[in-house]
Amino acid sequence: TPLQNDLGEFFTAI
Amino acid sequence: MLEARLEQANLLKKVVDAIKDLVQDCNFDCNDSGIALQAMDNSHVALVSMMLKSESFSPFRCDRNIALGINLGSLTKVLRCAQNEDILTLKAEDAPDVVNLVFESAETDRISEYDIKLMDIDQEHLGIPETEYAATITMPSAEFQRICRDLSALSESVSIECSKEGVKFNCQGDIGSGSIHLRSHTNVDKPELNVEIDLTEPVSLTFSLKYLVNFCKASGLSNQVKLCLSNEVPLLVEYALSNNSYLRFYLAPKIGD
Repeated sequence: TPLQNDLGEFFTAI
Repeated sequence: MLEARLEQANLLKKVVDAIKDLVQDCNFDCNDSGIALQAMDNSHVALVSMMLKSESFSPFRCDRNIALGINLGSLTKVLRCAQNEDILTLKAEDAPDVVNLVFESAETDRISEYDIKLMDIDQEHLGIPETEYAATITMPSAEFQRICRDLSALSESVSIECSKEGVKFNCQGDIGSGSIHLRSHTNVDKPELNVEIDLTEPVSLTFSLKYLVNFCKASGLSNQVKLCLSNEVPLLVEYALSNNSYLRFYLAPKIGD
């Protein structure tokens, strides 16, 4: 099964 | 203070309905450009981004930046007290404890008024980079909803492949596999049925169907949905509303096998 990425890996907190 | 009058309560009802299963407590950030909301789901996989521009309201007044921390379950309860066609006015003071909602029936003289207690929500705000997507698919929102529902019966994930041949939604599950292939399509009489594929390079990404099915709850807001994809970045699913307002969802891709 493919693993689910976390959105935090793409968008950074501001 | 904030005062924002919507011609039809239906718009806010549909927006809240579309996002309430994904996010629970949210700040509605109000300023002179309109009312915005950004919230990530608990598992940090999906993000909701809503913008209701001031032009979507008439009148709209917001003198200072105000964050209204609202529980969407509470908001849903109150919005159920509004008829779809009621005129809805949102009001709040500059440092509010409550948000006030007034529902007016255009047909009768009924005016109802509700206050919802506000919450202090310390929410992380994410910077979403401007992205030139490799593929943009504009298609009927009902078609996208059907594809997601159909494939979710077979599998947890869908791969979306976009090439010169069109867009292919593929899934593999325990009972078998399924695929739906769409090509660009123009219907002069019913433009809401158009499928437009704008491709700069081929894309193939895998996403969780559970989240996509959830996003599709917004289908009633717009006849068409826009899917924006680039390899190895989150998918953008956009429902455009009148006056440049929008409801957007971002979904992190799945990787590897």
